[in-house]
Amino acid sequence: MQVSVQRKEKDFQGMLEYYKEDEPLLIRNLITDLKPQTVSATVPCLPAYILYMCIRHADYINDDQKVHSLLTSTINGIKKVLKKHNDDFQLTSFWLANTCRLLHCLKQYSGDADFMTQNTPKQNEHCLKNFDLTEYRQVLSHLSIQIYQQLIKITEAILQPMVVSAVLENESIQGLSGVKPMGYRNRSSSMEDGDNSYSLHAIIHQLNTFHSIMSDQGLDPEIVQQVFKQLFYMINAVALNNLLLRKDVCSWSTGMQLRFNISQLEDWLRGKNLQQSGAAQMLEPLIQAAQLLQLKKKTSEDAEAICSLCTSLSTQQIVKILNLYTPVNEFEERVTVTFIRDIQMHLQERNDPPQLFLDFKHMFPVMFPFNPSSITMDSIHLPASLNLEFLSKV
Amino acid sequence: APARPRPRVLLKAPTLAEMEEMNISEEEDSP
Repeated sequence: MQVSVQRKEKDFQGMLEYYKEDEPLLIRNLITDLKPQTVSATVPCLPAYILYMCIRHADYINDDQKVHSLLTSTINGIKKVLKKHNDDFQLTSFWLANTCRLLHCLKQYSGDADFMTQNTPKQNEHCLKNFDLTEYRQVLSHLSIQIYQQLIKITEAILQPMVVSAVLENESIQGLSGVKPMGYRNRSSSMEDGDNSYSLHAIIHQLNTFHSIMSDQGLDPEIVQQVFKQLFYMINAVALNNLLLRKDVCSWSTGMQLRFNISQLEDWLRGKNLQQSGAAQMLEPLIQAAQLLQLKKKTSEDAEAICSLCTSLSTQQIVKILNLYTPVNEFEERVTVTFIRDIQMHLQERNDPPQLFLDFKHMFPVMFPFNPSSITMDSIHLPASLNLEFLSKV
Repeated sequence: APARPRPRVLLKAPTLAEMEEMNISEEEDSP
């Protein structure tokens, strides 16, 4: 017995066999009833590797019906879980990571030379033998897009209510709060009931939570980057749209606060090595609005400086901010109509489309670049906690 | 010369929407 078990372990080829009638149990234990924390201490994306090993055995025995049935049940199982938990960030991120990993496995072990360049010889032994699953890869790609969109919807619903108070109104620089535009001593209207105000720290804490959950679950770094680029686009749009509606935040002191708060977000991106994500660039319009609030607004040279700096703001947005601008005290001069005319004259040749507000619901298209794994199937261990004892290692 | 591996058979996959329909009909069938 001992020898045969050892031999069994030794000869494990990285496939998992199961009886057809156990498929519903497999889908229930590995997908619909699975809690991410059950597998948190194992290799990231373990469910994806297990599913691939099952697919591989069905391919190995040349059973196309079993492959069809398993892939269809897997996809439906994942859709079912996500439909049921459509506001659960952790679960949605978990299944995005696993669906993408399964997609990568079907490419990496497809036998297609383009996807095998980083495979070890041992991994090349674990390729599919009988079936070409290109069409199922397409379906998994569509499913990944749906899951990604659900993840963005969830994260934006959490972050959006925080943006205005945390980024635009948060008074992180002490002492500046006294310097309020004339007539606007108390906090702005959006702070009627104090409990819906968030500090800059709160929004950075939330970004940290998103980042650590996605990273721990093994979500591809390229996808994590796209998530934060999308979120920072939303942060910029919500904050700028709000600023374009409010005289009480269009002042020199708010410009100063805003620039500081944005710099904290930029620091956070650098700290998470997200410089390449394009997320920081999403804040450019808001950065320029903050600088515009701090620039001098008197001479024609000032007008030229503003026009050459505010390249990410539309003419309408620049004029609107200047019209809303409120001096902090009686010593500071108001922006004159002449000055604004001067700005409009400078900006005439831009011919930019008349756009004032940004579409904060805009969603960038998502890409899932191929990301092969260095893990070999025969090194995968099935924890007892998954209750998959009906799977046999082959 | 080593035998050329047999070409893999392309498995036709239903679309996500078709899978959804299959799923609904299965759920209706199941007691």
